[in-house]
Amino acid sequence: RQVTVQRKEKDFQGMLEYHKEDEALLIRNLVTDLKPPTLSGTVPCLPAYILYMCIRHADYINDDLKVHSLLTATINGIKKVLKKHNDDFEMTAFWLSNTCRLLHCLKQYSGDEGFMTQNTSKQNEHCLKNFDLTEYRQVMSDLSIQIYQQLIKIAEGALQPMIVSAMLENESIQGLSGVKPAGYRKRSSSMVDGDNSYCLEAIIRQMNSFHAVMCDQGLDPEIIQQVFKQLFYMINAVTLNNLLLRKDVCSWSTGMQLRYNISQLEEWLRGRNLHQSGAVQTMEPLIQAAQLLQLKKKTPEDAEAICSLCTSLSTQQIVKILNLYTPLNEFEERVTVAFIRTIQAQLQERNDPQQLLLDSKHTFPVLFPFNPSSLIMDSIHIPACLHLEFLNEV
Amino acid sequence: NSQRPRPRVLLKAPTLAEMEEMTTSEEEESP
Repeated sequence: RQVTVQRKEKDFQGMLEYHKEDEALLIRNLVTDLKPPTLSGTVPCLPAYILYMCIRHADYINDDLKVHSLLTATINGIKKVLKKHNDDFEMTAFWLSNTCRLLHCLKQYSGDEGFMTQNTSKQNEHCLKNFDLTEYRQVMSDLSIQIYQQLIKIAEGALQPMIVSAMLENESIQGLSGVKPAGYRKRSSSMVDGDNSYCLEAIIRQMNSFHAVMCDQGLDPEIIQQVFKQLFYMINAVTLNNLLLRKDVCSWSTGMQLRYNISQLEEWLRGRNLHQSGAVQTMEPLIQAAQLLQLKKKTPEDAEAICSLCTSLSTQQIVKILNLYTPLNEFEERVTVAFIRTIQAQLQERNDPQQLLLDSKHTFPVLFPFNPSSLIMDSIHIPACLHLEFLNEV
Repeated sequence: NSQRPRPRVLLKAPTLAEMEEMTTSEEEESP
């Protein structure tokens, strides 16, 4: 009679062991040579979890040199891949997401009680035992800021050429072209010829693409919100600056088209659940400029209404728009000098900034709020496509 | 008290800029 002995599988404790000489291969397969689509369908931020499990094993065996070496190689690997793909939004979003996740893991499993409040008891077993990696967390945080800045730069570079034609020149409201001011000439700083004009849908398509990529990569929702707040600020600044310099777009009809375009962007934010991001607030100067173009500009009461409405525009900007304002036809009068003087008198108490144009390169400081994961390390499966067979589950 | 975990050892880390300098100088050294 045959006796079968069933061997109990050794429990996986959520650690990954490797030989020191395989560190370079680990970084190459998991960081520098990795293409984000390889991991589609797997748990988001898988590289970050794998790296944490390797760090944890090095901590478990109390090998500080191995921890140092792995973290340094990881950081240098991420920097190298970002430098190589410095115009690739997907790659940059992928590494922003993974760097932030690794930073969250270093906090969540640090053993610091402040970061453990949402941990299960199983997760608490996966905390580091020997080393305090606070200083490396700072490096990870600094690296995350660098990656975020690269992501914004790529996104701004894609959107910038579309803004003027989509926001100020394209006419999507039917019948508006018949009420353009006399002498209106279609032009754009971004246009080489007529084929390079964009409509608002182009901006929305581009933002849909950015949004889908960031969600697919598992980027924290708070970071996605900050990305769109920054992009909306740029749309606001570039559009307003052009408005402040171009007589041909300072008209009632552009005001109406602009307000419509902004409402479409607001609608887009609501549809993506991004209306709490602060993005709409960054558009406030542009919203007010659109309203200013549409308000009556004749009586003292009109002046009063303009002053109480345009709180996010400086006196200089209000006066400039009024000076540039172009009547639609012979029945509409130019804004009178007396009206502009009334406005200036009413606003003289304001302590406005002196510069006319907005800084379109201004960046809001980014924050990476702690976002612990409910995922348990020992449930993670490493797909064969990563070619990490040399990692031993411990 | 025997249950209390022993304190973890702080691993000193170079800053990101220092890491950059180290990598640059290593690259310069190797042909």
